Amino acid sequence: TIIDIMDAVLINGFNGKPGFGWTKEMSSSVTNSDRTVYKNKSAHANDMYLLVESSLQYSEIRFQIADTVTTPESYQGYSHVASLFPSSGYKWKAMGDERTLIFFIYNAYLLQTNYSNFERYNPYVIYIGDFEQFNSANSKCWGLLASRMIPGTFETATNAQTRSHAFTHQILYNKPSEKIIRPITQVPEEEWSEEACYAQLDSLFSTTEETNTPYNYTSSVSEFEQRAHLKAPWFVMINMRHVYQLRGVFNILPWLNHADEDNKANMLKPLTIDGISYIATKQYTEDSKYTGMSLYIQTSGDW
Amino acid sequence: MAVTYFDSDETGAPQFT
Repeated sequence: TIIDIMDAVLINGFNGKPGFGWTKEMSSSVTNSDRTVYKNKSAHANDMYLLVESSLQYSEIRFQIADTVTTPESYQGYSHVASLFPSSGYKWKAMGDERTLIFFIYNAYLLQTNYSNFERYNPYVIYIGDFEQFNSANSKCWGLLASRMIPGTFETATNAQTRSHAFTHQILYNKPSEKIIRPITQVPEEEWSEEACYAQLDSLFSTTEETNTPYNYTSSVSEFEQRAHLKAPWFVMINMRHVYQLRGVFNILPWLNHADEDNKANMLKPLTIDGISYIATKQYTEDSKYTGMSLYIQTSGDW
Repeated sequence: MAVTYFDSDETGAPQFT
């Protein structure tokens, strides 16, 4: 279950590697509930609580972050809920440290299918934990970024995720025109509420126009490794004024094609650039074989 | 901080069942 996976990744480790160094705070005592509360070791003043459960009622798994947790059923200062439906046989990847977790869930078919079917098998990507901050001192500078999130608590949020994309799908990376998501718990200087925020994700040359321009692309991972020369970080901007950098997430240029020479996915293939390993995924853009990818998650070295 | 990478294909990895 997702709890076994989170226990292994965040706490216990396996295959000779220790867990990330988070703590397991409590588990639900409610019958048929596996809801579990974890806590990271934030570099900011406050640590972040993460609630995870597999819901029998809705056949989904759900993630939510909170400022404080009294019991697994009672928590205060929370983000929107991320939920999804992984079938049995789905695979996963996790990378991170004591501050931040990036978690992939994907159908193994993704790596074999032709590009015209990628959209059906896009990996689900979730970012949970610390951001870096610059000229500010937000004591709760962390967040939950997922491809679709819904307001409320685990008790009240019942409209689950059916699509799978990188977390940029709903964290609008170009022009947010409405408040649709609450990826953080506390907006600095505001009263906490369940209400959504304006949330925008951005990186150098990351716009749809740029990444859809079939210029200077390569389809070959090995050629991309040789040509890549610019690693640009990703930022999340909240309500047009609070800007934080995502840890371990980059846009690497010139672009790598969404599809390789055989029209198979380049997503999730391991890459090595200047001795550092990455895996790539793509934003929510048109499903064209000419779509450049702009999300690379660092899987070795220091974040 | 050094990043740790886990994969469901590794020995001992829990799976979605």
